Amino acid sequence: GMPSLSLFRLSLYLRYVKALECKGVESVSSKELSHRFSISSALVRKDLGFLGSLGKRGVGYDIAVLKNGLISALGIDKHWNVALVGAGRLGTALVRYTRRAEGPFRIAAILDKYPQRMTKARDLDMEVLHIDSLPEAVQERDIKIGIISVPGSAAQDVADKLVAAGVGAILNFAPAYIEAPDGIFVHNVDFIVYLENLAHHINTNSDI
Amino acid sequence: GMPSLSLFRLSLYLRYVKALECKGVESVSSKELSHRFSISSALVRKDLGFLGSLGKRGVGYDIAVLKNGLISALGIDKHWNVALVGAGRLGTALVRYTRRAEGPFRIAAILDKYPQRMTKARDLDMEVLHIDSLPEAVQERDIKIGIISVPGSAAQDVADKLVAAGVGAILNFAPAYIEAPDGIFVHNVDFIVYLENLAHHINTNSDI
Ligand SMILES: NC(=O)c1ccc[n+]([C@@H]2O[C@H](COP(=O)([O-])OP(=O)(O)OC[C@H]3O[C@@H](n4cnc5c(N)ncnc54)[C@H](O)[C@@H]3O)[C@@H](O)[C@H]2O)c1
Ligand SMILES: NC(=O)c1ccc[n+]([C@@H]2O[C@H](COP(=O)([O-])OP(=O)(O)OC[C@H]3O[C@@H](n4cnc5c(N)ncnc54)[C@H](O)[C@@H]3O)[C@@H](O)[C@H]2O)c1
Repeated sequence: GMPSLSLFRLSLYLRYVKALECKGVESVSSKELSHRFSISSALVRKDLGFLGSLGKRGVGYDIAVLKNGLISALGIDKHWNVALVGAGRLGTALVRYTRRAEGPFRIAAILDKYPQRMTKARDLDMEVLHIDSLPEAVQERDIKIGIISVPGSAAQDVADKLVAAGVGAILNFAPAYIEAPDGIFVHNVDFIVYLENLAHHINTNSDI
Repeated sequence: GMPSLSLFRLSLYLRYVKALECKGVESVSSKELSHRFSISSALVRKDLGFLGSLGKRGVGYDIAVLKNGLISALGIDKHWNVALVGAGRLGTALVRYTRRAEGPFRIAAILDKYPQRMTKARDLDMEVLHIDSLPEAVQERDIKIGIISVPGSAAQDVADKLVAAGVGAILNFAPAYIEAPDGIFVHNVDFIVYLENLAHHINTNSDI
């Protein structure tokens, strides 16, 4: 398969290409992509080479063709049902954001330890389920990915429940390293890493 | 300076090394780091080579020495004051998270278009300022980085205000590509990219 970092960059290209499409732009060059993401044009062309030969020398890539090629290469042309556990401040923001994004990811279930409290307080127009109904929600709604947005102390317990219920991957926002069996993919998010990155660039005044 | 992706990995190593330190672990090998992050040991040693020769063949790296080396290489051994604009759901979660992280980043100012509404609703124990007082807040509190967590339609306007007030870098969570002058570093966050990454791994059943 494709190397993991190349894959990550494809997601970034896709987001940018969609933004260009919204503005009515019809083509983009590898030079422009390399400039936007501060990487070499050669690397961009190598990444896009995984999509098959899409570009034209001197002309660049047709936006619609590139978008579909990226969606297909990323394997996101199908729908994905997602369960979010922890309907607090962050969780609610993530649910609203995912809905507006109009991508293939659908928050199919929102679960919490205190469901009634959460729905009122957070004006979610979707029912918040009790965490105990996670197994049946995952089965009935064909949920493949779980998002964890509970406090750090509850994270491993929630991860165990998600794995037991049958998800294939977990996106963890809680400040804790969670363990999961081989074959269950886990990504831990920590936005402070981006602040560190920015701080370093200010210090060294170097290009991102 | 160091390549940008190498720098990013250093942040990831640091977070992991801190977690090991909390558990009382005293040393770590490049093999363990390579396994944790699914990259080659050679790449880990190349990254850590930027810190000077810290490791011992066969023994690995002393945790405390490695941590300080990483902090120093990342340039985050000094304090950084940050302004967060948009004290909504996401913004409030980010403020609380940053405080608990006990890192060098201090949320020195929280600003919003509707400050009174926000402080009550979001139980922030810090005053929320009106966005109009951004310039003086940045000057008086020596703020170097701005975080944007307002709706997409307001993002560019807020970015312009942050730049005018004198920040050196912007971390943008709003779903909009913001423009900033050369020399002002901008990072756009989109957590959906991680969902796409996980979806792809489920599809191809490949290692992250
Ligand atoms: N990774 C990042 O960059 C980042 C950024 C911001 C916040 N966070 C983290 O995200 C998490 C949520 O932050 P928040 O500000 O929304 O907190 P919050 O307190 O507003 O929300 C937490 C929610 O989890 C629920 N909960 C607690 N234990 C549970 C359990 N065992 N099962 C199910 N639900 C449970 C609570 O009822 C609550 O609704 C925290 O761990 C925080 O540190 C991470
Ligand atoms: N990047 C990601 O992965 C991600 C994830 C979740 C949410 N988001 C985005 O983060 C933003 C905030 O989300 P939320 O759920 O917290 O929304 P929210 O409505 O709860 O909060 C937005 C806040 O911004 C304030 N505001 C609006 N216009 C302003 C202006 N011009 N100046 C100053 N303050 C202003 C509002 O008063 C409000 O307090 C949205 O743009 C959302 O799409 C991004």
